[in-house]
Amino acid sequence: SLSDRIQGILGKFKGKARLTEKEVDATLREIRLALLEADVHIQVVRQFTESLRSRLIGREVTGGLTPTQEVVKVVSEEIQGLLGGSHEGLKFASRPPTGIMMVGLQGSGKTTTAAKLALMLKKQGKWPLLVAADVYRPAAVEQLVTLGKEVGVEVYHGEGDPVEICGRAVEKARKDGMDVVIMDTAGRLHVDELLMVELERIKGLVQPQEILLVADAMTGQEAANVARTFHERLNLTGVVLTKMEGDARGGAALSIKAVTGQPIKFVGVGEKLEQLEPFHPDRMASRILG
Amino acid sequence: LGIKGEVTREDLERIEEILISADVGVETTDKLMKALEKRMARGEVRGKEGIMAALRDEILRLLQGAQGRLELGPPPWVIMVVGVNGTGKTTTIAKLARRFANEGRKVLLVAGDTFRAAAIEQLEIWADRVGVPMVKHQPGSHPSGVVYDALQAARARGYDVTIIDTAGRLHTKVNLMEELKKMARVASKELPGAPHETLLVLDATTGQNALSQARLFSQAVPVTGLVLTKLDGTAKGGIIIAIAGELSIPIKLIGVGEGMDDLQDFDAEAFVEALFE
Ligand SMILES: Nc1nc2c(ncn2[C@@H]2O[C@H](COP(=O)(O)OP(=O)(O)OP(=O)(O)O)[C@@H](O)[C@H]2O)c(=O)[nH]1
Ligand SMILES: Nc1nc2c(ncn2[C@@H]2O[C@H](COP(=O)(O)OP(=O)(O)OP(=O)(O)O)[C@@H](O)[C@H]2O)c(=O)[nH]1
Ligand SMILES: [Mg+2]
Ligand SMILES: [Mg+2]
Repeated sequence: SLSDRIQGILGKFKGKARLTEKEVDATLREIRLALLEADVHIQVVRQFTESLRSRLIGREVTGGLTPTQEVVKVVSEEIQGLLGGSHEGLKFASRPPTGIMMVGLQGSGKTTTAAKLALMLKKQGKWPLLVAADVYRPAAVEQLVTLGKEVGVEVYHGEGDPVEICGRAVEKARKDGMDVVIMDTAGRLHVDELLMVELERIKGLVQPQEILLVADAMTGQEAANVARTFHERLNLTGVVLTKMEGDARGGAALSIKAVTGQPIKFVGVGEKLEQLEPFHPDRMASRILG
Repeated sequence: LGIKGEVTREDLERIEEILISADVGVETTDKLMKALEKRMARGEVRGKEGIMAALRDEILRLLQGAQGRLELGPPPWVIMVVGVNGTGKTTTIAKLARRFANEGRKVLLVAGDTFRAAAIEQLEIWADRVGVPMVKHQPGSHPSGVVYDALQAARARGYDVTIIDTAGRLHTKVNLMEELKKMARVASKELPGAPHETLLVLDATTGQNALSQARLFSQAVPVTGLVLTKLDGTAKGGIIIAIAGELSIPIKLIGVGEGMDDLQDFDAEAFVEALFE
């Protein structure tokens, strides 16, 4: 573990006064390796260890902690700080309906997460509408319709292109007095110009309160690039990390937060529709550090 | 790197950064950098061009044990497709069906994902588009039951190749891995030797976790080939170098898009070229 590796450098003795530059640099090397092994983006690791360096050099080891414990405490605090404070929930419109767009790469979990959010909102006493705006993937509409039936939430689907479908869905929700419109969009590459424009057009038409990037927790170095592109094009308001119940270290969380500044609002922890949880920065920090 | 001149400290750092950014991973990058430094120390590397050639050579060396085409054996040949959620299994099966159908083979698809919403419908649409039949049961039924029925049909009606779709599952879920083992057992009882090919589908955007996936899936079932999907994106899939080194599973195919023709044979040299683009 990282603690063991750092202990190998700093030793076991309590009451050691201050961390020397040499010790800090050796320790930072281990931290860098741990973060890269956890899939944190190489540039984010660089920035992180740089800011950590100034916090650690000459640092006094405080009451009763070993130097290793002191370092791990600082690193963990630093990562938690980066990942964001307490749980940030969804932002609702002052006047309903609230619009939520689910966006992201192919297979990240958007359709499943849309249904999970619908269930969560329903349990909170809201009246949600799901929108099947993926007209490309075979049986994508059927998938959302099936999930909608499972949670007892209406699914709007119909003819036309995704922009028209979302526009009509929001109109219907407004007319019927529904609270939240959750728009499931097709997975797409961040470098697919036509499809990124499609998302911009949906946003322009429906003016959603939330644009959530749905990202797979096991994403590697490209998480930073993908998130940055989606954010530049759409101005994301939040992130959902899926498949978090697996053994991926989840460094993508740090990369995505670092490049977008947007809160990770929820995590998907399973295939069942109840398996959506608020994001916990402290748990994530220790997971990333391994 | 800039193509002319002597290799500098910065060049080596740049190479390291390219490898890490391509998801090659710390350990494998370290291995490659040490091999490069050894070559440089022995005077085998001539300048910047030389170092890139040496690096390509070292990566190809690691990939050596993981080369292999997808080949069909005598009918009824059975291919099972496995992997974690969302990697592109179902779409890859559509592409395989298309390839085999184009070769004039008689193909049967098996809707072995009886769990996920509209999984059967999804494969059925692909089967119709490619023009091949599909065996299915009710959603929620036992996947092993579908495998049993399908292989009976495959033998009875003389299908050249049968391709089994399975539900996405995390490799850490013991009960789901047991379900997969059971599907394979049922297949081999029905047709000795089946499944003759088990393809593990990996998403090129996945980082170091792909190694854990490859390890645990190949412990559960005899994975005979890897498919690396979504290479039409910006991810390089560098983690397969570590997988090749550790497990020597042949990387047989790559997915380069969402259409039924977007499947290519894995080409190690092209893969290595793309790492540096
Ligand atoms: N284990 C696990 N699987 C998940 C989770 N969220 C989604 N999935 C699964 O991931 C796979 C892909 O989910 P989808 O909801 O179809 O993903 P998508 O982003 O809508 O896919 P596209 O529309 O094709 O881009 C499915 O098998 C889901 O059941 C999660 O939190 N944990
Ligand atoms: N860009 C791109 N997208 C792909 C590729 N292969 C699959 N996809 C897309 O990835 C998404 C998931 O594909 P599926 O075939 O449903 O994946 P799966 O592994 O069967 O998913 P589950 O059954 O839910 O585990 C779909 O949107 C596909 O169109 C590829 O090579 N390139
Ligand atoms: Mg979807
Ligand atoms: Mg599938």
